[in-house]
Amino acid sequence: PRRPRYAGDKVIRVVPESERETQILKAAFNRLKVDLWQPSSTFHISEGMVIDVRVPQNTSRSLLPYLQQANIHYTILISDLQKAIENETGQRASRHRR
Amino acid sequence: SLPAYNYEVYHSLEEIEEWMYYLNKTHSDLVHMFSVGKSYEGRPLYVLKLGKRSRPYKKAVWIDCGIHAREWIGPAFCQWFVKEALQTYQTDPAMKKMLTQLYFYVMPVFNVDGYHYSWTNDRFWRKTRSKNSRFWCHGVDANRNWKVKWCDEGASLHPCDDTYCGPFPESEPEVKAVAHFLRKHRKQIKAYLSFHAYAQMLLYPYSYKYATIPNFSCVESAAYNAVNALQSAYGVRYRYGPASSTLYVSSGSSMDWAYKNGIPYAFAFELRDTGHFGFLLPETLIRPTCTETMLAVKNITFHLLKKC
Repeated sequence: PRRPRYAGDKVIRVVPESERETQILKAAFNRLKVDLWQPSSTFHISEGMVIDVRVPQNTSRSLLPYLQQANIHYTILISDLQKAIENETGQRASRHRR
Repeated sequence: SLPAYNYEVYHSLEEIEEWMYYLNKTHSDLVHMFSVGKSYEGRPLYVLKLGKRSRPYKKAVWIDCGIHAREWIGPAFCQWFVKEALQTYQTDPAMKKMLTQLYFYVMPVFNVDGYHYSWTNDRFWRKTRSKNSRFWCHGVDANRNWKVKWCDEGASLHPCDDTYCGPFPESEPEVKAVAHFLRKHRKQIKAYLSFHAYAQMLLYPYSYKYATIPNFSCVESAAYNAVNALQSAYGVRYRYGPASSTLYVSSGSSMDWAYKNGIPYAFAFELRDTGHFGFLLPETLIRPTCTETMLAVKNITFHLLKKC
């Protein structure tokens, strides 16, 4: 069976605490072309801003260790995005919907 | 029937359109469905005009949902609003007064192509689905495409970016169609409400600059009362303020355009939540989200009816 589209994807939250972290995050997100949930663009990323970003599975294998090495703290908001999508529509089976 | 339609689930575009057709047929005393134009992919852009035909000229409120495709709670709220209007018109004196003294133009899905795409291909799609001749990327951010400081700060000129402003202002047929309608009815429409997600905020102009609007005290007090009313339902806190400082600077937004076009009360709601579910707000939370938001919308409407 075909792998569900968002299997293994995560949504993480990171709040840059310094200008250094801000620049690192901007560069990383621009390079990796992640899906920013908030803010809507890397242009808006600044110190103290809450950043939520969807990270595809293959990207998280490099991004998350990179953040750890750079000593940038992050939290995982949604650890299994595919499951979260399925839970979103609890009243109808998603396979019927789509 | 009206009670049989489930307002606590997310509906596909086709279901929403069928629902609009149904209401237009069965509630002709309060509902009139029309189209303001066609989307890029040729879909009709439907709007419901709600209100009692009590007098020849009435002021109006414009409500749109789903400018950004993935923000599904927006269209869910627009449907909820219509449901509440029709179901409580006879029993709620406040709703009766609203629909007697005003018209409500409700556009349940602004970005119809994007919404359909988020249902069928990519749940997290944001933009429209227009094609770009030079790049393989599709779509324009429909909230960066309005002719108000177009493509300045907070918008991107790159077609592959999620905040792409488009090749020129009102390049998107959806934006052009709604802008045309609002321009044509600018003397009638006294409030513009646009529904997005997520952040739990009630925003007013300006988005494109840090500055105070001329009618700040009226708009600020409307916002203050609205978020208090909203919070009274379940204790959920919404921040409020000018979009530029409360959220971030962005140019070319519909709210700023509406305000510049002469609509004195222009607001953008960022509905639930603040990130726990994000765009994937579960269907079980549609009811409380919409119930509290109704209180805010009714509050703004009554503020509008009183002269500030």
